[in-house]
Parts: sequence; structure tokens; C-alpha cells
Amino acid sequence: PWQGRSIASSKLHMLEFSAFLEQPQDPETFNKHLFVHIGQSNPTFSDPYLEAVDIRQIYDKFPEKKGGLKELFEKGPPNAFFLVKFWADLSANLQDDSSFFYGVSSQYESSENMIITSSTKVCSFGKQVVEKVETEYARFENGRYVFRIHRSPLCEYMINFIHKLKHLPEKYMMNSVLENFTILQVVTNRDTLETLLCIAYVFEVSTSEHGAQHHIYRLVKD
Amino acid sequence: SKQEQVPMRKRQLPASFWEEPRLA
Repeated sequence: PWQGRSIASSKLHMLEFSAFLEQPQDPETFNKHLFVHIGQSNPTFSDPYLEAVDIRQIYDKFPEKKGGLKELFEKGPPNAFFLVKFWADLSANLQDDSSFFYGVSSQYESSENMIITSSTKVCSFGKQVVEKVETEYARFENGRYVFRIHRSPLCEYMINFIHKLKHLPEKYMMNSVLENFTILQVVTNRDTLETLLCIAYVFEVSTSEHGAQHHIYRLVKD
Repeated sequence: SKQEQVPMRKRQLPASFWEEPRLA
């Protein structure tokens, strides 16, 4: 049931995604603040399919040259492409403190045993500014293969970006900066180079009292 | 070289794209 209702292709299903800040309170406890979060969902066949977005509406927000979003989509498979609109929670009190940990964790599952590569490109005005590439091996758990990218440290560029964003006095100013800030994550099978998931992330600042929010869309080309 | 981009508000996107969910 998750196909078409969550971030899942026929080969790989994203279970969870979060970018967070851990602030130690005392030697034994810490506060965890989630900037963005996609939690575990258990869709059923009665749930509606994700809404679709025409991928051409967002091409220019992501790298357009060789290996860009257009080329990736043309290569397919089309059911591996998603757009996530995040409303990020920037309500945390950020101080420059080396004991703070900024991280990203994500989890995936598959019925296939494989080695995955996750490329995460941060883009400004559609141009890549930094890229992180991670390789994960599968663990067989409860009848399926699980991949965990656990507490991957956020890069210096992103930490500075969050701090600068936080310093802007008004939310509309933050949203104006975020209009030209995007992230493209591409998960591939390391050995076959097949695209397993391609997720385009776009952002606004949350105005909710309930923290980070998101909408997920299927990317299509009619 | 920054290209002049069409603002997101002027693109064909679902209405939900601009509606922050209010989930607890």
C-alpha cells in the first residue's frame, strides 16, 4: 500500500527522515529538536494516493546540466521521483556551542539485498553548492532489508545556513531566502546504478505550534 | 550568474503546496 502513498519506488521505501539538533542538558540528558521530519507512516489501500506535481515546474530549482533532475527523470523509473515540501521548525534556541550536534538520520527498506548510495546535493538558485555521498549496506530484519543512515553530521555549510536564516528578523524574509534553497537526494543501487529514489526537497518556515510539517508529492510528467 | 526565476507562487502547483498542515 505504500507505493503511491509514501516515498517508495518498487525497489526502495523511505521509512523515516529527520534533520535535528541535539543540545546537551546535563551529562546524561539532551534535548532533540527536529528541524524537519518525515515519520513512519502505515498507509492502507483505502488511503488516497499522493498528489502529483509536474516535474517541469521545478526543473530550474535543481541542477539542470549533466546528471540533473531532467536527465535523471528521463532515465527513470518514473515511480521513484518525489517532491517534499517541508515547513521547517526553526524555533530552537541556537547558540554557537561545540557540544551541539547537528545531524540527519534516515531509514529505508527493500525486499532486495543491495548496497545503496545516497547523494544529497544542496542547491542555491538551482546550482549545487555542496554534495554529500554516503554508502549503506543492508541489514536483514523481520523479513526485509533495512538501510540506516544514522546521525550523519550536517555539513558546515548547512549549519551556517541555518544560523543565518535564524538571524533574519521576519518569517517572510526567511521564506524569501528559502525560495532559492533546495536539496536533491538521489538514492541509487551502487552496483547497477539504477535510481531507487529521487527526492526533491523545498522549504518554508513553519508557523505551527506543533513543529515541523510536510507534504509529499509524486513527480510526474504528463 | 543568477537567472531570473519565476516565483514559486506563479507556478502550477497544487493548492496544498501553500497550506501548512496543522497536525499535532
